[in-house]
Amino acid sequence: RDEKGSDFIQTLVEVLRANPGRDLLELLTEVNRRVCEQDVLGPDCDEPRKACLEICSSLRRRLCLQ
Amino acid sequence: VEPWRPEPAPGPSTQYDLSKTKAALLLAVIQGRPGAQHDVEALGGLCQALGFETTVRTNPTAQAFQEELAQFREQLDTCGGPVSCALVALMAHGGPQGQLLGTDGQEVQPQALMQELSRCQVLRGHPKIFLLQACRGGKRDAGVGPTALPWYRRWLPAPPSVPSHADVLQIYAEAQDSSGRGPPSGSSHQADILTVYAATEGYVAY
Repeated sequence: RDEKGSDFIQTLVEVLRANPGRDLLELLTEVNRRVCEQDVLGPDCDEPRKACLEICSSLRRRLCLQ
Repeated sequence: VEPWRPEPAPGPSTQYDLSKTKAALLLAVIQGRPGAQHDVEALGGLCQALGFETTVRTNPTAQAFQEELAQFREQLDTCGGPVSCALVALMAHGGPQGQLLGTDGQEVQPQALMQELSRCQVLRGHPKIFLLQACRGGKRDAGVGPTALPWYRRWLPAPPSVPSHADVLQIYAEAQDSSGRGPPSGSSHQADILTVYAATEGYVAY
């Protein structure tokens, strides 16, 4: 988070800016794929770690933000 | 059993109508979270680009988290106009049980904050999006695959799976639900909610 923000928020913004008209759940799946691919070396980690989003939806329809 | 058929092309009935007001609330603890300002700027810019009326509050205390959510709900309920969608981003350090920590070090449960919007009258039937950038515990994921762990550590047995506090609560809630009450009328308070956590339960968010 120190240099450019958190993996989740920065990847989310990147993916949504590129595809604002697509279904949000599909985009979040892509965000999660990208976040899971990254190796993270946190401030108190001695070896790379992984992160994974948790997406909980009770949406009843497609949700496209634009 | 009917054979599976491809879904019809998205239409008015299969997609939320977002033509009315969209509102976003970003609550972020920046103090003691280096780089967090980048998230606030990036997310705020995105929300505005997507047409959300965006409110940003930084460095809330635990109580201010609750108050800001309550105020946000009140504003939506009293604005008089239709609202299509609400987005709430909660960014802070997280406690071991998934609590959010305000700038005063006090804890607030994200579920309590999310329930606030479930009570919002104008958002009934409309999507409510929650983004949570916070740790949900102290566990760290070493990953899987050939480069994740040395071979000798891959064969260590996994710790036994014990029901979590959430599991116990769920079983209790299900027992309550099946205790003879009739079906509820109207739509569910729990419908139309999308929650995205930066980490799975119990794990660190980076």
